[in-house]
Amino acid sequence: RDVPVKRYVVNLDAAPEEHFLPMCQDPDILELIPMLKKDAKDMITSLVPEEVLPLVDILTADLDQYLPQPFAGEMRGIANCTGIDLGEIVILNLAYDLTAF
Amino acid sequence: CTSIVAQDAKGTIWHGRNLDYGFGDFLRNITVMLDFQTKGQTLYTSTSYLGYVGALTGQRPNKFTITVDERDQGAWWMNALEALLNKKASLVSFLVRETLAEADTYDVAIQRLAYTPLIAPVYFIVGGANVAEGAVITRDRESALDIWTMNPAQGRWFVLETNYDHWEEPPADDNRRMPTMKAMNTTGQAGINASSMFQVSSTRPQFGHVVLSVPHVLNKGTTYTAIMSAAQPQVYNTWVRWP
Repeated sequence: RDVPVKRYVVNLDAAPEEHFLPMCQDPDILELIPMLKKDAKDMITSLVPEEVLPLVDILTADLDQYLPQPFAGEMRGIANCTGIDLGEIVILNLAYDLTAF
Repeated sequence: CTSIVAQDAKGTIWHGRNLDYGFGDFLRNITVMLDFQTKGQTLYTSTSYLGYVGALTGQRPNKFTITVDERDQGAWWMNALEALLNKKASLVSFLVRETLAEADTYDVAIQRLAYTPLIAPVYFIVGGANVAEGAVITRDRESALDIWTMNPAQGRWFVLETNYDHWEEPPADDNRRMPTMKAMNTTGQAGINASSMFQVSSTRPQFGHVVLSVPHVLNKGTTYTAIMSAAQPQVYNTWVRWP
């Protein structure tokens, strides 16, 4: 079952919001989205202390002020194409730094 | 996590890594490789997750490779405070991606990873495309505490990192360092290549046919193995692991 992972191109010449579109629109990925939404919620509720969640709301409300490009635009693009809540995408991206201790 | 940078007998640098994390089944289903291109040319490649815009594993072709291992220090709120109070501090995964995108030599990559303020303490493991280019950078939030380099001429033909400072003994109940070193020394410098690096990354303790569940190079938390060689960019590949 140790299989090589799928590979996608990210076109850096396109707008940040479009960088991950080819992956998002892959039928194999589209199939996973419902499960992803649920798993993302599970991961977030068990990983991120509740005290942090209001912080994430502040962050998400003004993403471009807190996060550099192209990252803010890319997160927005992924939220749009997967339908996963932007705040949850932000948390998933912060999860490593928050848990790296 | 376990990351290894080694130089084989012909002077080629190899970089292997296991990414170990919780939520394995979730992450294994969304692990992908991304070729970041401009004008149709690959500028850098990473192993990532759907929805994740930073990088914890990556390669700039013919220049360098980078992996990140977590450093067992501090608490989550220290990281959150750093993020709030120190506007200059970068997210770990953002710094890796920016370094892959903007650093065009191994030495510039080492400098950026060593001295850019960070939100969390980590280890950066860096491999180059030239002889003896390999290092483990031990980072706190402000700067590098230590840069431990390969020195093949003196017999240090590989450097490796799990999740503990290399000058300290790892905890007895999580000593993945020892079996990794044993596997590398058993393979030997002459035996190092992409396949044997993958084998080392697949080492797990067995007693006859019974796999023992003690922390090992390949363990329950391992979500993927990546093997890279900056001098041979086409080698870079990633395998989801189901230990």
